[in-house]
Amino acid sequence: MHIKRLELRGFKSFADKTELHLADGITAVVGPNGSGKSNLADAIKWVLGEQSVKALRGSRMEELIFAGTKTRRGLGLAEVSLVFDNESGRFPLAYNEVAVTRRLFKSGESEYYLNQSKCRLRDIQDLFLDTGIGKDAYSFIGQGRIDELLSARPEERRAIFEEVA
Amino acid sequence: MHIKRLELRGFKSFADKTELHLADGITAVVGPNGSGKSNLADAIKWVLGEQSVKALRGSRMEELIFAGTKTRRGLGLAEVSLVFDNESGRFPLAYNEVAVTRRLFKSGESEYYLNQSKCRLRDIQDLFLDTGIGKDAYSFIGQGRIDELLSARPEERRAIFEEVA
Amino acid sequence: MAKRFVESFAQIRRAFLRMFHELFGGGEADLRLTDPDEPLESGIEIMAQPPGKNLQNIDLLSGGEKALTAIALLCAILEVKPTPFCLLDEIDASLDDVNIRRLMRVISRLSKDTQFILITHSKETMLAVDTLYGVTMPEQGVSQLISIELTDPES
Amino acid sequence: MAKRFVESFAQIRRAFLRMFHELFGGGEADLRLTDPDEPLESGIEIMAQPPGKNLQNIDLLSGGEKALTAIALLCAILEVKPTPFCLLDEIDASLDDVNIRRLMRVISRLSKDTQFILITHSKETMLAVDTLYGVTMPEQGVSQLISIELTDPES
Ligand SMILES: Nc1ncnc2c1ncn2[C@@H]1O[C@H](COP(=O)(O)OP(=O)(O)OP(=O)(O)O)[C@@H](O)[C@H]1O
Ligand SMILES: Nc1ncnc2c1ncn2[C@@H]1O[C@H](COP(=O)(O)OP(=O)(O)OP(=O)(O)O)[C@@H](O)[C@H]1O
Ligand SMILES: [Mg+2]
Ligand SMILES: [Mg+2]
Repeated sequence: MHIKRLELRGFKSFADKTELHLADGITAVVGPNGSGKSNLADAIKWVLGEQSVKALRGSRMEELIFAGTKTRRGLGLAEVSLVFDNESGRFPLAYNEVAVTRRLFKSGESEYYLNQSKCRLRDIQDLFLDTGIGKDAYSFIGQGRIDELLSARPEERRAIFEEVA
Repeated sequence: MHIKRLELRGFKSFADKTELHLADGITAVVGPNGSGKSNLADAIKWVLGEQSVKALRGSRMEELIFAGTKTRRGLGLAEVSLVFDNESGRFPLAYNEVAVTRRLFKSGESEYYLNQSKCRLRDIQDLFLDTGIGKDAYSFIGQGRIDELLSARPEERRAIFEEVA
Repeated sequence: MAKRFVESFAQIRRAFLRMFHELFGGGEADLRLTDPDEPLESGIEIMAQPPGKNLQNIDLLSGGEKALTAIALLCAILEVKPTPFCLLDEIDASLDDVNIRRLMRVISRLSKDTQFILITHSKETMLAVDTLYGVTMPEQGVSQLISIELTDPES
Repeated sequence: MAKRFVESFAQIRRAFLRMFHELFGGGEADLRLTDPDEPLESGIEIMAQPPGKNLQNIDLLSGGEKALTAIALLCAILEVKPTPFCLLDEIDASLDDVNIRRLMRVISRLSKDTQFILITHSKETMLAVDTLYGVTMPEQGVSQLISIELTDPES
């Protein structure tokens, strides 16, 4: 089971509809400072259910919606989809592909979709249960945060070991 | 007035007597991870009077003395000298060169020397008064610490501006 | 619960020793429970000794050595319990080229079970991946994604 | 005292605007006193807007943009009140090559009044300095210093 592609529109600096196709193995993302690389990481965390705005480097949820530039107006909606391959039937759904989608409106309301039909965050979390996919500790290492595994005090390091157990 | 050279012996990973000759302009120091580059920065801070072991990445002063390796025994003394050019008579001393030296024994005692004659830390601090040389904020930016100028809260940023005033 | 924790801790510890060896080209490392009688409460101590050096407190390690030790722990956990995908944002920033090459050998091996997305500025890292994407802003402030052909790494 | 602080703050502010422009190749930046009536108590707000982007809170800047903004402030202070020497340990770690070249142009200019020691892993930085030293450990755990001839940057 792997991720086939990431689709985003209106999320942070990705104003236009953008698709990142992922193959097996290792994909590198490169580019100048401030071009939007870490915003892609935020998009994946967000669509998987991240609730803390601070973990997405913002202070209000609306800051996730494309805010406009000197030459373009801001948008009213951010939308991200993560599409998984389901050939192996890993997800209990009768589709070859499973698309998880999250939308955010200026009002701060989030909507979740599973293969285009509306659902709750709870449904998405249940789907990923026991697959190891989630927005937690060891599948995401944010920029400048690799040292945190070492710098935490001994008691704080337990969390990552408990997740594995 | 500029620094002519840095001499160290027994300080952290610099077991043998080592000299770094500095010219005007920009000197770059390169090398593999763990080879001793940041230890050179610690040596300069230390000889200029740094009292906090934590600012030198240690927990006890004795950790500044070469601790030995698998094939070499540890030493009992760390010594660092910073030699300034005094052609311009910037320092009120009748020498062409001014050497500031700090020694540390296993006992934790520090000794200070000015051109080979023993003195107190106070004498060295007086010498540097109004020259801008010192171990403070904007003449040393430690590894990974450039962001601290921005991440401090507005009240904390004052310190660096006050130093300039 | 306690039994499962102790078992998985032992597995991670063994994997950490191997990963540390591979990433540093030698040396010693260890993980210890601060209070082995209370596995569900105990903290975890990390010991790391680069090749040829005496064991010291991990605060004396250099910036790059600390990052590499943390990476050894992360890769040990990924080996014991692979996750379907893993996103690493500039974990190579403080590493020299020799250590980046060792890191990429480990990541390549782990990528049989895990899909990796690596954000990087390092040319060494770019040479060792399967797919390469560039993010640019032809229109200032608006991100665009372009797929880069890997045939010509000099581009 | 208050008068001196306000004067030097104004000088730094003007230098910061210029440095930001030079390092980012455009854009806007500003420094403001949170409480202008009480200059000796007031905090300092930093505003930064890379070229073409809308002004946002500085937490939304990227890792490299934050480092470059902090460097602009540092260089502004060094321009207003040069110190005899300045040691910078891997401040270029999160910067791309274009920004490193701009940084080195600013540092070269400031090096007329200030002696700089730069610790770096970046080849771009090494190409722009006057003297180059290497630190190695031919005997594991023991540091040695070697002077590197700058004639051949590929070495
Ligand atoms: N809601 C938004 N609308 C428009 N632009 C945004 C929004 N949120 C963040 N940005 C922009 O995204 C940019 C940061 O992008 P990001 O952090 O992904 O850069 P990066 O490619 O990771 O760079 P670096 O190499 O420096 O880490 C900032 O310049 C910021 O202005
Ligand atoms: N008292 C000491 N005796 C012997 N070695 C020491 C002592 N204190 C520190 N060290 C060694 O110095 C090394 C760290 O050196 P330093 O931090 O200067 O590396 P660096 O060249 O800056 O590397 P990086 O590029 O990773 O930042 C550590 O491996 C540590 O073991
Ligand atoms: Mg980034
Ligand atoms: Mg270092």
